[in-house]
Amino acid sequence: KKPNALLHYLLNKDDTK
Amino acid sequence: PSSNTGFLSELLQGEPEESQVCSRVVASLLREQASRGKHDRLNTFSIMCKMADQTLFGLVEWARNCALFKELKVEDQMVLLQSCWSELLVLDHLCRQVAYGMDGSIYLVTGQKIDVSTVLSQAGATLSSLVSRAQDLVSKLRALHLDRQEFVCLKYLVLFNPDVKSVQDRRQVERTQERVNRALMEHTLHTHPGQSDKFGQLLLRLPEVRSISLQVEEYLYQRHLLGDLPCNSLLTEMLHAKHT
Repeated sequence: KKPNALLHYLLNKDDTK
Repeated sequence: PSSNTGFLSELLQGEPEESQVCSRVVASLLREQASRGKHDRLNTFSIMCKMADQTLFGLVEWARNCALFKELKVEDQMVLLQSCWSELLVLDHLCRQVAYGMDGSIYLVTGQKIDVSTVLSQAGATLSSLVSRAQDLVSKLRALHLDRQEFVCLKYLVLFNPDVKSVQDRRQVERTQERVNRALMEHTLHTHPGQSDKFGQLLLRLPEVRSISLQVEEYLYQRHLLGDLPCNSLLTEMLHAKHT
């Protein structure tokens, strides 16, 4: 697991979906 | 002043309502407890960690929705948050005490209150010292009559820190820091003309927030090494990021 996977996901997630 | 008022109201618009934050954390804790059998309930420390974790999720969401933060690349957003996440948590806690807490008790994000004496009687030396230091800082912020606009400015000053290593768009972070600094100074002069150097006094609290947050991180990391922290949480990821 990348060390910053969750933070990266939270900052990149697409709200429209 | 009008442009300053406009700027500050924009910053305030990004602030979540305390009731929203509270209900989100309570719902998460109830879901967590409901998913556990009678014999593996979370202990007090784990519940506190879950609260901190949920609060941290909320702070990341807050940052992500800030217009000025959106101007930065995700790599810079990550570096800034990894540097200041524990300061944001501490500042969030401190300001909750100023806004809703009473002397001698701690107001939790869930709306519950705990007597400081109860915490100090049960906590170990490190946690007791952290709680006492935080309470001292709460008293100072109360004495300064910290208001919501000032709280938001301090949050921005913590987040937009141009001294963080490996920030690519340092100039953009500096611009935001300078703009917020100016807004905070104008706001304190405008709302508290009699209180000399309130602006300077507020800024002097930030190194104290930083110092407490570093101690919180160290304490949490030690507890993590003992296996006391719930795994797979944003909290543990952020702790790891600092120690890898």
